[in-house]
Amino acid sequence: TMPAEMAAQLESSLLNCPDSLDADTPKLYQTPLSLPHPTSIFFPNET
Amino acid sequence: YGLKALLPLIRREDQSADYDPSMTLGIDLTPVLHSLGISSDANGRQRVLDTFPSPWVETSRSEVEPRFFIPESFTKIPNILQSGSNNPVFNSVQQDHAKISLFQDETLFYLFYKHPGSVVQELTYLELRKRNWRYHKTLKVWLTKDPMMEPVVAPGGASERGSYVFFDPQRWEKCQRDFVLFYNAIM
Amino acid sequence: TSQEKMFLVFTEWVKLLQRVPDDDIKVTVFIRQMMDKGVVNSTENVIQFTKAAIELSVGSFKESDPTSEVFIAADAFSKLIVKLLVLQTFTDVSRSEYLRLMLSVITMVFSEDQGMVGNSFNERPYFRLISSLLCQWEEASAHSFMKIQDQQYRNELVEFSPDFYNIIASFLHAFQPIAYPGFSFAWITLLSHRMFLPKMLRLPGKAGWSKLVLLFTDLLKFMAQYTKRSDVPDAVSVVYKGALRVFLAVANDAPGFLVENHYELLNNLPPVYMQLRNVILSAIPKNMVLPNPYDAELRIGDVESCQHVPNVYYDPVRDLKNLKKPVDNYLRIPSASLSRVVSTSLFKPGSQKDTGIGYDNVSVDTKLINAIVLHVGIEAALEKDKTTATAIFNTKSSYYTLLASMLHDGNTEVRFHVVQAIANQLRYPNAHTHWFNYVLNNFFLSEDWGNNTAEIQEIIVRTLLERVVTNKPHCWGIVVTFTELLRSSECSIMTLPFVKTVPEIEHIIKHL
Repeated sequence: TMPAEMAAQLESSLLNCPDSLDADTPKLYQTPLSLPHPTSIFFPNET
Repeated sequence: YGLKALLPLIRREDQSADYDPSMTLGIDLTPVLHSLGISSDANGRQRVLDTFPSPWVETSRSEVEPRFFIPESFTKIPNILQSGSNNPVFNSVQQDHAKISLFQDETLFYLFYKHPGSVVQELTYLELRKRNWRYHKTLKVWLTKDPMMEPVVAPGGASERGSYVFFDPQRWEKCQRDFVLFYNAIM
Repeated sequence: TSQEKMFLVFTEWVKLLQRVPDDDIKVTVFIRQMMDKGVVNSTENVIQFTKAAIELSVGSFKESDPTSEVFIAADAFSKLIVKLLVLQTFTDVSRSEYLRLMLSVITMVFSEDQGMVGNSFNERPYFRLISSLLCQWEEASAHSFMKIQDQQYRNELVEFSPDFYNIIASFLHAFQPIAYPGFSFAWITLLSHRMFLPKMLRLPGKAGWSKLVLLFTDLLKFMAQYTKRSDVPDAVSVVYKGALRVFLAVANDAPGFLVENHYELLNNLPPVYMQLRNVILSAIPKNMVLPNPYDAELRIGDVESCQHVPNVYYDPVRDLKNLKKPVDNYLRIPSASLSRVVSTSLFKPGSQKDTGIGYDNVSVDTKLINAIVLHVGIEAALEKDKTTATAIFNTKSSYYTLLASMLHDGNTEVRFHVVQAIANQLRYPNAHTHWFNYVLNNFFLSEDWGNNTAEIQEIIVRTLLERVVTNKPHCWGIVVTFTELLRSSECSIMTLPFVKTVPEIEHIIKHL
């Protein structure tokens, strides 16, 4: 039987499970053109 | 070790007693394979691990950037965008703002849809308007008047009926449509 | 303090990377200055600097507003590791030792953090560090380090790259879920990472396979440890679902890996995971087309690919231990005393908990049984190539009689695990599938079992049936063998007592 503490650690790991955004390629340097900018709310906000 | 051992698996009613059927007898894998992008016909075999977002569907919330390589020929293009013999760059608002007007419509549409919420989306919006394109707020597409035909303004002046050219971002092409255009729907 | 100096240097590095592209000359100058000013010029300083960098990376994650860029420091740190590996010349220590040193420091900080009282531990910054390290290394090494001008240098780095992945793999082995349950989900995500798993599968000369089998075994051992019959903790069933998808992706992209490593993977797969077992054993070499296993005209001996001996990546003879001699001697010159040595060595001291379908304990050494059965199959296939088919497709051959004696002299449990081990070899059309199909058919029809006949037949039917009633995929060899038994004119399964006494089973077999 899994010890209670281990089950708790496993649970917290499940809660913090990395998703595909965490696994995406790092982008440290943002060129000024791709810096965030307040565009219209009507514009598409997903690529 | 005999056949009777299989009964708890096979009998549906008392499943809870012994085994979790989804892990013993398993499940129909069709939806799982589909979620992986694996087509059932073997010869259509596309590799999936190179773009594997995450082991679970629930955490595969977005596509992940796969391994890619930018060939020299994509970066070493002299004499375009006023770059002279150097490589073209397009990464600063001050210097490169003017270059926007050198781009074709499709390039502007690409930049607009590819970089949401960024400076470049704003710049392409302004440039497309200059070219008499208008952005439709609810359809979320760009359109412009069909030069061959003058639209008819509706009485009351809130809208017009005419023939317009739309840019369809799904099919990535311009298409002509007859359409009733409400002036408050575009920007 | 020197630690604060290290913090300062790393902070400057993070700021720099946000202001200039990483191939900007200023980045290289920064690394140069770090080397010239002695920030990383001794093991002691590398340890101090690495410790500072990982602590700041994890600290900034914990303190950042979750909606902001919480991984900037971790990404900058992974970029720094890659730059230090690529830009430095390594004389007194090797690149591998250098990378191991940095990863060891990270492991220590990770262990302290994970072991901290309570569950404040968060796996995500450590996940992101390794994930970004893999991405940055991929970018640096693209097209054989195209960005490096110096040819000799490029060769050095190209040669180091497989080591890079195997070193990451060894640290993943250290971070495995049984050791660090709080890192389990990050661990599975790293194992299947798009910049890791495909690379390890495709390193030249299968250089990544040993470590990869080790990692998959770690995963299966963890699942086996905590998969009881009914109350499987939710988190473990989520682990299972993730593992199933990863195995399906591997079966799709690199079936050869499962084809050649089925022996080791099955040694560690909990027997209750029958569909996962089918997925692993149903893998077939790329571009192989399977003849229809239900075809009544099919003669397994006529299938061309049954002449080919499948490659087994890890030779089971290594698991025979001190039985290697008796087994090989028996295969050369059979004798009752040798077969007795084998049959009496199959038991484990005391019984072990192991959740199976219909049993909770195991008192035989299933790994040893798997090794003997597959070893005999490998030797038989080699013998056929050396001499003739009749030398092994013959119930008097030592290959056949050794397995028969294990059944004859064994108890019910031994018989069950021997038949399971044989069924694990009934895969796609190959020389092993062909021979074990012959063995199982003859076991089923043999009269040599005396009053154990019914028991052995029932074990054979159960073993085949459980793999056929499980959801697809089904192994070609299992279907062919079971279809032959169902059609057998010499013995109609429907009339066997152990089938007639269980209506549900009788109904299923009639349907089949």
